[in-house]
Parts: sequence; structure tokens; C-alpha cells
Amino acid sequence: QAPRVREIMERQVISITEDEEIRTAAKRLLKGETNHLPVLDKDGILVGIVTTYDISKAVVQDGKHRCVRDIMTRKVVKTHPDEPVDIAARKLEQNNISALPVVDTANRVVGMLTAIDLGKLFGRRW
Amino acid sequence: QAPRVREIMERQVISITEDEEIRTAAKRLLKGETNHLPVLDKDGILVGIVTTYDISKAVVQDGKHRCVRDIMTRKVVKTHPDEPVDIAARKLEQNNISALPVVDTANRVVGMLTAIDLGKLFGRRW
Ligand SMILES: C[S@@+](CC[C@H](N)C(=O)[O-])C[C@H]1O[C@@H](n2cnc3c(N)ncnc32)[C@H](O)[C@@H]1O
Ligand SMILES: C[S@@+](CC[C@H](N)C(=O)[O-])C[C@H]1O[C@@H](n2cnc3c(N)ncnc32)[C@H](O)[C@@H]1O
Repeated sequence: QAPRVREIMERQVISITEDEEIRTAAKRLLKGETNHLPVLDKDGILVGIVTTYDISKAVVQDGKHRCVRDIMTRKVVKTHPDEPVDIAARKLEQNNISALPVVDTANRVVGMLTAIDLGKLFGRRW
Repeated sequence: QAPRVREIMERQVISITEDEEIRTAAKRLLKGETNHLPVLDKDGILVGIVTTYDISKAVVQDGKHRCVRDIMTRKVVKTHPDEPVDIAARKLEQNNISALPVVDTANRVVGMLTAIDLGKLFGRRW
């Protein structure tokens, strides 16, 4: 049987709120050495995702944006801790994305599943 | 036996040269819908890599940089077409990176192996 997302997901999650400035998002991405920040509302519920790709897009569009909410993706592709990893991997591939927020039944972020984490499965072949 | 990099690598590669402006790199990343651009010299030899992460870093450092050469990573972690994918996956994990340029014996880029490509192996378990 395939391993579950909970076995390989990252539990330390760095997030941001949509009212923060783009430059703050960039600083937080660097601090977390990550390409992906889930965007949470004041109740800790997932409302979007913002990535280094979105910041690069803002560099091209230059000056029209100020906050995370202006550049984030709102329709988030996500997973949950009990999802089989092959299903999660397929979500990454089909959407050409490299991370999935892991949410609980209340849509709170409990982890991140990144494409790099898939590498953890290669030590053991199931 | 493990599959080889050549079986899952992307053969369409978008690249850049080090004298291009950062904004040009950002445009090319968006055009390629990718986070990674190998940097090639005039002979097509790999000399670095520049990513959306590096562009985000430039946004934080604001104004000190102009060209790709000012922000690229010069010590590139790479792979070759005959490398077993589990070795390549481990390189991604150990370096916390999500893509490896695939080079031939002349250090020319013949493909890209991204962490998303690892997902292609999950349909079949070897
Ligand atoms: C389509 S990807 C292409 C770039 C590259 N392949 C990558 O993995 O990021 C870039 C876009 O995907 C969005 N994105 C990243 N992760 C996402 C997720 N889990 N759900 C929805 N959109 C996501 C980002 O906000 C960004 O605008
Ligand atoms: C250490 S990663 C951390 C961010 C995130 N985990 C990711 O996958 O990009 C960010 C840095 O890695 C560098 N990088 C990306 N791919 C690389 C590669 N194949 N070899 C060397 N450095 C690379 C980028 O230039 C960037 O400065």
C-alpha cells in the first residue's frame, strides 16, 4: 500500500496573511528557504498561496501590485494527511506546481507537501 | 533496477545568458512556466542557474543588482541522462533544490530534471 502524505510532509510551516506587502512575502520566503507560502486569514484558515513565481510575475508587471492579495493564487490545490502520496504526486504533475498545503477538515494548514519531499520515498521502494 | 534520468527528464529547456537583465530572466521564467533557468555561455556550456527564488532575493535586496550574473548560483548541482533517478532525487533533497540541469560530457544542457518530474514514477512502482 502507498505511503500517506503525513509520512513525508513538512510539519514546520511558514505562512503569511494577504495584507502583507510583497517585499515582506519575499523576505519570509528567503527566511524559510522555501518557494511557497500558504496565505491564511485571521482564523488560520487557508485562503490562498503565494510563491517566488508570483513575485517574479510582480517584477515583470512592475509597480501595479503592493500586497500579497494582489498576487496570490486563490484556488489552492491541496492535500490532507491521509492522502496516498501517489495521488498527491499526480496533483503536482497535473497542475505543474511544486507544493501542496496539507489541510485538516477545518481547512487549517497542518503541513506542506513539496515535490522535493517525494525524494524521501526513493530510499525505500514500496 | 531504478529508472534513469533520461526517462523522466524534460527535454524542452529554456535557458538564459548571464548578461541579460533580471527582468528579462523573470519574463523568460513566466514564458516557460518554470522556476528554473540554466545559465549558458556563448558556447552553450552551463555556467550557472537562476531561479524565481533568486529573483525574490533581488526584490529584498532591491536595486543593487541588474544582470543575471549578479544573482545566479554558480556552483550548479547537476545530473546526467544515465544517472539513476533515486540518486538524482537524493541530490534534490540534500540540497533543498527543486531542479537539476541534465548535462552531457561536454557540460552542455540536454534536459532538466525537476522535482515535479519525480511524480511521473508514481504511476508505476519499480
Ligand atoms: C503553475 S506554477 C508554474 C511554475 C513551476 N512549475 C512551479 O512549480 O511553481 C506557478 C503558479 O502556481 C501557483 N501555485 C503553486 N502552488 C499551488 C497550489 N498548491 N495550488 C494552486 N496554485 C499553486 C503559484 O501561485 C504560481 O502562480
Ligand atoms: C536552496 S534553494 C531553496 C528554495 C527551495 N527549496 C527551492 O527548491 O528552490 C534556493 C537556491 O537554490 C539555487 N539552486 C536551485 N537549483 C540549483 C541547482 N541545481 N544547483 C545549484 N543551486 C541551485 C537557486 O539558485 C537558489 O539560490
